[in-house]
Amino acid sequence: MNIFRIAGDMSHVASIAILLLKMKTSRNCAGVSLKTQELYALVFLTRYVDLLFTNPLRSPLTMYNTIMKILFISTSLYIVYQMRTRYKHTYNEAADAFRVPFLIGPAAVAALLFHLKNTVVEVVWAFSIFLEAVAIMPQLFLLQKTGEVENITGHYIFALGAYRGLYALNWVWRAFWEPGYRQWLTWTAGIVQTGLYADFFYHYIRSKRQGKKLKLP
Amino acid sequence: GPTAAPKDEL
Repeated sequence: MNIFRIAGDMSHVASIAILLLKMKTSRNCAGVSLKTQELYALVFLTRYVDLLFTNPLRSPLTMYNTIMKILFISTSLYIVYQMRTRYKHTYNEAADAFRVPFLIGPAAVAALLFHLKNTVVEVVWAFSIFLEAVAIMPQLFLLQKTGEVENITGHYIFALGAYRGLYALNWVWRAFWEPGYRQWLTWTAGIVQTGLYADFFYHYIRSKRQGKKLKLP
Repeated sequence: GPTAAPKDEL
C-alpha cells in the first residue's frame, strides 16, 4: 500500500460522495448519466465476485479491500436505485443516449480474448476491467450534449479521473519497488481509461483558472 | 501462460 493507492481510493470514494451529495442537496440528477452509473454497478458486481470466497480476516489489506468492495457495490446500486425512483423525473433520459451495447459487447469480446486464467471468474474479472475503462463514456457524451456542466457534476468527474490518474502512479511505484510486479492487462485498460479524461481535465482546469462555468465544446 | 496476479487492488 503506497500513498498513491490510498489517495486514489479516497478520491474514488470522494467522487461517489460528491455525486450522492449533489443529488440529495439539489434533489435532482440532471446531468448525471444513469447509463454510466449502471455500468459502474455492473463493473463492481463482476469485479468483486471474489468476495464470495475470500476470508476478509486473512490480512489487514484483505479486510480493507473487502470493506471497500462492499462500499463500491452498495453505493453504486444505491445511486442507480435513487436515479430510477426518487430522481427519475429530473433525469435527462433523452440526452443520455449513448448506446451501451457498443461498450459491453467489445468489453466481453476483449475479456474472452485476454484473460489471465481459463476460469469463469477470471474472464468475468477481465470483463470488469475492460468495461470500467470505457464506462465513463455515456457520462462524457451526456455532458457534451448538454454543453454547460454544473459545478458539482464537474467535481464528480474530476475526482473520478483523479482516482484513475493516482492508480496509474501507484502502478509506477509498485513496478519500481516490487520485484516481479507486472499487470499488463490492468495497466493497458487503466491507461486507456485515464486517457478518456484528458479532454475533460483540460476544459475543467481551464474553466477553473478563468473562473468561468465549465463548458464542453 | 500468464498467471493471475493476486487481486490486491480494487
